Amino acid sequence: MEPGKPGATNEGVLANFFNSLLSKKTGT
Amino acid sequence: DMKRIIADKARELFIVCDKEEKGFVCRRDMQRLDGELPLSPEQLEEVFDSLDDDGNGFLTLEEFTDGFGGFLGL
Repeated sequence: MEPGKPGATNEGVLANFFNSLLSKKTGT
Repeated sequence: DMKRIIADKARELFIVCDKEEKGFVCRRDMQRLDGELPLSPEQLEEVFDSLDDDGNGFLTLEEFTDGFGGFLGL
């Protein structure tokens, strides 16, 4: 995977979103 | 029960997006996450579009839970 690549998959963005939400949730 | 655990977790995450607990997330709610999450406004828009299954501009808990299940590979 190459982050920041224009053709980054939708799934990658979704995974990033959920991962970020999860870590935000556990971090607070 | 795995389904229940996922639904509970999805609900917790949904509330992070739906701060006023309206029961749905709109595009504006999503854009407010810019700064809180390491995603660009374009990426947040992309997430919204892919989760909003029926494309009506409102992201329900059900759609959110489906997306979350998909993310977990279910």
